[in-house]
Amino acid sequence: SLDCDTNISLCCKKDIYVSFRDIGWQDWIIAPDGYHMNYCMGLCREHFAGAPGIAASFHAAVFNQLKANGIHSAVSSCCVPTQRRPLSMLYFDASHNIVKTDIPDMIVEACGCT
Amino acid sequence: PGDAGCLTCGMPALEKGTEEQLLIEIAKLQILSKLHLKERPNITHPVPRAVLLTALRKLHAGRVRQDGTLELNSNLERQNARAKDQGYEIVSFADTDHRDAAKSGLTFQFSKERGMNFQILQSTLWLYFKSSSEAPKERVTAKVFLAGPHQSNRTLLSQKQFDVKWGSWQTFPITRGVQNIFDRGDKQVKLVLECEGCQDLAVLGSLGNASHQPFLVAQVRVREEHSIHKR
Repeated sequence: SLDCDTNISLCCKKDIYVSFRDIGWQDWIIAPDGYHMNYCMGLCREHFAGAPGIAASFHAAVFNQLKANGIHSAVSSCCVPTQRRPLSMLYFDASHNIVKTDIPDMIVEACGCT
Repeated sequence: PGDAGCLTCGMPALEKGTEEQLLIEIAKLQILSKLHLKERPNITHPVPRAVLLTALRKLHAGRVRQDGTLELNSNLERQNARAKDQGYEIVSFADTDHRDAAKSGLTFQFSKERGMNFQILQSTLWLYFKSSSEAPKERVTAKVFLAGPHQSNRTLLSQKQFDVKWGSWQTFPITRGVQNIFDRGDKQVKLVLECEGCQDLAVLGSLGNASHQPFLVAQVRVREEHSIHKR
């Protein structure tokens, strides 16, 4: 998985941090201080296709068959999240109670081509 | 660009400031949506810092930093949590009514989105008992009732006998009572505490010290009204 910088046009992970203080939400969100709102962007060349972890899968085998038979023109490869992690939050709800929860799949950790 | 038909491959190029503003708005919407909130809660009277810190220290011993923020779970714990259904832990502070030294009313407020159905996995009431006399320790019996519409129409939820020496926190499991409240669709949990032998005790610490304000902890899980499981 690549991290985006100015020289990369291929599929990569763009790191964005939203500080709760900067957006005026620190009064109701106790923790964490902000949200890593990473996202995936960039080009997926045909030969990059194949997300990590599916190399030996049924899907990869089908995809290889499609490429071998020249049917790839109908298949577009996308730059998508391949690994995510949850976001643990501690906040005040409308009744001023403290709520702790883990929101699954909120933070993108790696990107790859489908 | 260059991947026609690939909807996930990025956005049209925007000016830097506009792009940043758009991303912040998306982040806000995403967080509110995941927390099942229509809008950000309006905190009109924030919980005093001392109260908050006490509750968090009791719940997460060793995990509260000096600045009051909570050390979040380890990667392993995060993965375990991910494997389970999405759950919440709610801490609610009591509005207290203690006109009688040996009998006190406690009211807890809960907000609930319409249509959401909570399952209470565990619920515990935390109370602070402090001795004001010189006696080395005092034996007391505390009973927690779920208040009914009439004085006589109340349900015993928890009973405990213990010694009070100086001051100590005591916990009372009240899971079943809180579940009944949620099942009825009520937004308030009204409890009555009766304490035998509490004549010389300052029960419900909030009388003098805000950091001893009673609180209720509930571990809840959102139950889908119409869930379909596929195997």
